[in-house]
Amino acid sequence: QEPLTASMLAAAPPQEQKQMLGERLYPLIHSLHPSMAGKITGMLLEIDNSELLLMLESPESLHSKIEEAVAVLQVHQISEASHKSN
Amino acid sequence: KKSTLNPNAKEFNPSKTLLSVNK
Repeated sequence: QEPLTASMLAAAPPQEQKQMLGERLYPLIHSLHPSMAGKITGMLLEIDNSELLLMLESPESLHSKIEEAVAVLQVHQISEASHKSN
Repeated sequence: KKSTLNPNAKEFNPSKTLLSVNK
């Protein structure tokens, strides 16, 4: 698969741009967190496209963002669970 | 620092072609 470039993205309509980025991010996220991959990808797609492109080029920054998303999700799930039990 | 990530974000649905290996 050829690398995604800023000019390729710019040529696509905005909604498709997120889909294109998601298609690149999803397999990487799925290899780390299979059960939460769709959710994590959705969270990361709210970040600016330019920043997402940088992450695709830098596995280290992508990984730290993925771990951040996992942490946010876990806190969210715990707070949801405690709301239900109260 | 507080995370800017939103836990209520819409889930991403990958295209079927990507997932076909798992189905």
